[in-house]
Amino acid sequence: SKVLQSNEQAAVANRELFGKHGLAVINMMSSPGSGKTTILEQTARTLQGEVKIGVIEGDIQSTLDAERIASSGAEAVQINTEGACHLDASMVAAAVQELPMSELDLIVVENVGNLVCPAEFDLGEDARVIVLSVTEGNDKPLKYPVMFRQATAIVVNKVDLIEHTDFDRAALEQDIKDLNPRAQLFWVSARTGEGIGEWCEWLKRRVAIRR
Amino acid sequence: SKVLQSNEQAAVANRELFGKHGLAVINMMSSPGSGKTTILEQTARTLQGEVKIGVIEGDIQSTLDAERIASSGAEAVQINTEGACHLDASMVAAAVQELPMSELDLIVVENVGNLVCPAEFDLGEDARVIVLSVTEGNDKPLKYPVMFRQATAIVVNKVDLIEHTDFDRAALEQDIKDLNPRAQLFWVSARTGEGIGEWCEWLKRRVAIRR
Ligand SMILES: Nc1nc2c(ncn2[C@@H]2O[C@H](COP(=O)(O)OP(=O)(O)OP(=O)(O)O)[C@@H](O)[C@H]2O)c(=O)[nH]1
Ligand SMILES: Nc1nc2c(ncn2[C@@H]2O[C@H](COP(=O)(O)OP(=O)(O)OP(=O)(O)O)[C@@H](O)[C@H]2O)c(=O)[nH]1
Ligand SMILES: [Mg+2]
Ligand SMILES: [Mg+2]
Repeated sequence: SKVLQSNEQAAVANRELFGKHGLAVINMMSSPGSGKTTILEQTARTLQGEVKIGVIEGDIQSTLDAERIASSGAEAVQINTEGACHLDASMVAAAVQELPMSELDLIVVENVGNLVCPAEFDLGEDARVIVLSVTEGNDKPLKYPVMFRQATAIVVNKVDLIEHTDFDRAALEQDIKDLNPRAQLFWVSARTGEGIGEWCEWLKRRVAIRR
Repeated sequence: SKVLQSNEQAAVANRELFGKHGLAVINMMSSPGSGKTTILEQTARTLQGEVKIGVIEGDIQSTLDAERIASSGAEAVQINTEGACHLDASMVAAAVQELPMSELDLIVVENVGNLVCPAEFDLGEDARVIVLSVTEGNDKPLKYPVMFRQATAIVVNKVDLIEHTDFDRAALEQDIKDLNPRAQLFWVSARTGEGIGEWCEWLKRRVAIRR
């Protein structure tokens, strides 16, 4: 469609700009409230001094998330779509102008909480990360295959709550293996910090290959 | 827009059809995995013999939810949008033809898990119910005001997990009071059954006013 074509042009331009600056860029997607912002707060604190991080925060309304990120030590820019269910490449192009690109190693775009629309819009990222919280249920990859098929990594969050849920770990691992065998799977709790170290090591490797 | 106009025409036709059959019709929306299907399973069991329920199950892919509903004693029809992030009135018009309308008292449409798109599409319902799970965080009404402003009722689910979250009950009540003071608020756990009785009583009242 015309909308997707013009988005792709903007995404290509973003990708060139990010490449020129040696920036690793991650498009992070999930349902509302899966823990994207909390994971990024933990990530920023863990990688303080090692990896310089900028976050582009996407929400329909409110600046709550950008404020949380800024308090955790990373640079943050908030985008409010005022209605659109996803960020697009032109919004990211505008927002990234407000980040000190030459000083950063990594940009994470926290997309609007939505398991459908964001999958369709290339932002110029070099990796797509989906966060799935154990409280949502392990059937989400089967219900949203397009979203989960295009993930570079899947972070399963809130593992601290797993005994209060009927989340079937083996079923999730099998469904991801069938749908997207090359996706990296991380099991974390942004609350307790469990698994955050391994997730951060993966981010450091993404940064290293982009320098 | 043209899409919304043609949807509204179909919604008006649905509304007339439902009125003719004396059917109460609820459009249930939430993020993926907030507990819509589990709440409906509990509702069907609780109201067995009292209220005859049909469920129109909306998902992008998979028949998991319709199968679960059918096992709980309610009639179920599955719609797979194959991509659209929301149900529309024409999909509901087609699905409802597969339900024994003259025998039913209540139809619940479980919309696609999404806090954005479904708000825009009238399905011909007479009430809109949003499910919010405590694990998502209490900031969702601020971040998705259009969705929460148009709710007839808001069911806050998974209260059994509240001590493992930072969910602020008072903040949620205040934000709903500011945004949508006429919305009915229910606090439930579809897992333990807490609050399901009061929710079912409200449904019985909705059915009674439509007969
Ligand atoms: N128990 C538990 N709660 C968590 C964890 N991670 C996040 N939360 C809680 O989950 C809720 C949502 O977390 P956020 O980080 O705001 O989620 P989000 O994906 O950024 O949400 P949106 O940006 O609104 O889509 C908050 O109440 C967090 O405290 C976790 O690992 N364990
Ligand atoms: N602890 C707890 N878990 C719940 C509760 N209600 C639902 N769940 C769990 O939450 C997960 C999702 O529940 P569903 O009923 O499938 O949620 P849904 O909103 O229908 O999900 P989608 O249709 O995929 O958007 C499942 O693992 C349920 O067992 C509750 O009250 N407490
Ligand atoms: Mg967030
Ligand atoms: Mg469901």
